[in-house]
Amino acid sequence: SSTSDLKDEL
Amino acid sequence: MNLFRLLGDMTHLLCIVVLLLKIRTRKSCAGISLKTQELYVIVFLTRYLDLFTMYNSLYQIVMKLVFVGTSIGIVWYMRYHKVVKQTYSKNEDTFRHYFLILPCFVLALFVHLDFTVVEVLWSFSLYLEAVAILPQLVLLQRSRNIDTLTGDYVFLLGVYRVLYLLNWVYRFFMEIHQIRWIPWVSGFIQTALYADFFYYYIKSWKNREKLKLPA
Repeated sequence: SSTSDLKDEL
Repeated sequence: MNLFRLLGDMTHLLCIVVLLLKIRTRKSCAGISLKTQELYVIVFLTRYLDLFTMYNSLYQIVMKLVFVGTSIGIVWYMRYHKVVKQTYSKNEDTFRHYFLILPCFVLALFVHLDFTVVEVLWSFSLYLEAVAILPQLVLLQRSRNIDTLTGDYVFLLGVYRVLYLLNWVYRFFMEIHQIRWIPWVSGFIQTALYADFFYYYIKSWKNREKLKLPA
């Protein structure tokens, strides 16, 4: 998921 | 979102405020590397492609737009503003961007999660962000006079990266429990590049002297 790839970070 | 991450993002915003303050009130960009600022524009544009493709929280949308907008604004000031552009330390800002852009792009072609445009550019943006500060550090080393705002700006950029590292340690134990090589390794390298600067910044602060980096 996007969260686990740290895609929710800036 | 954990406290480290929030503080990291807020510190990053503060960096931009400090830099814009210098540019807008002092009408000066002396000691600021245009090369580094242009690299940040590329970093943000390539990383935030997902603004258009996937759901983002309002926080993310606003922050991403702020980072893209302000980075373009800063480059505009340094290149085109009648007064500001004359203060640009052009002769000392000689680092060639493409020495950084090209290797990062090649690396992203080989090291990524998926071979898709978005994923390759995402990896590229992380690799490029890791080294984007180099032209700025080289410029500081060449500057005789580093003014307070410039020193504070670079220091805060480093603090923001340290906070992101702490955020990853927190997330690893509390949420993810998995290794994330691409952001972690590039983030670690990015933070390590500030170590030398931190040393001299803190030393000058403790001795109440003007910041000066050894050539």
